Amino acid sequence: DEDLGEHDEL
Amino acid sequence: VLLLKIRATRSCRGISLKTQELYALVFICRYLDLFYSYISLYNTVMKVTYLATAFSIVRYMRFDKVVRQTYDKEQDTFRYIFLIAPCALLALVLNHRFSPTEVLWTFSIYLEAVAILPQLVLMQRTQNIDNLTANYVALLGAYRGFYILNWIYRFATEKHYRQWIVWISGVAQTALYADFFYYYALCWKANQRLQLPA
Repeated sequence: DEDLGEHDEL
Repeated sequence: VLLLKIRATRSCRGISLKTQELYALVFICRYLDLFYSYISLYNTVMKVTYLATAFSIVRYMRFDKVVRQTYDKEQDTFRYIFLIAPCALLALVLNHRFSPTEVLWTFSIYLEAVAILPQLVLMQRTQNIDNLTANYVALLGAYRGFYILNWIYRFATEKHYRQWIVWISGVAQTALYADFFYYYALCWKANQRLQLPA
C-alpha cells in the first residue's frame, strides 16, 4: 500500500 | 480580486458563472478533509477562505439584484457536463486509493485543471475585457503556475514527496493559460487593453 500521507497543498 | 471587481463595480460583466460554480464544486470536493484532518492554521484558514469567496461570488452572480443583471447568460454557454463527466470518470479510474474522499479529492484536482475553460471561451467572445477581469484570470493562472516551482523545491528537499496526479494536472492547468498569457503580455507591453483573437 502506497504511503499517501495527507494532502497538505491547497 | 474578483470579489473586489464585483463589489466595487456592482457588475460581473465578462465573468463566467460556470467557471465560478465549478470552482465552488472543486473546493467542496477537495476540502472535505476540513472535517477529519488538520495540517496548519494557515492551511485551514485558506481552505475556509477559498470556500467562502467562491460561494460569495456565486451568490452575487446568481442572487444579487443589481449584479445578476450584468451576467451575460447567453454568452456563457460552456456545458458543465463536458468537464464534469470526463473528470469524474478519470478520478474513478486514476487515483491513489479507491475511497470516497480520495476519489472526490482526485476529481477536484482534475476539475480544477479545466475549470477555467468556460471563462476563457467567454473572454474570447468579449470585445472589451475589463482590466480587473484580465488581471483576475492572469493571477489565477499564475497561482497554479508558481506551484510548479514549489513542487520542484519539495521534490528536491523532501524524501517521500511524489504527487504525480497533482503535478500532471497542475502543469496541464498552467498550459491552458499559455495562450491567454501570451496575449496578456503583448497587451501589457503595448499598454493596451486586453483583446483576444477570435
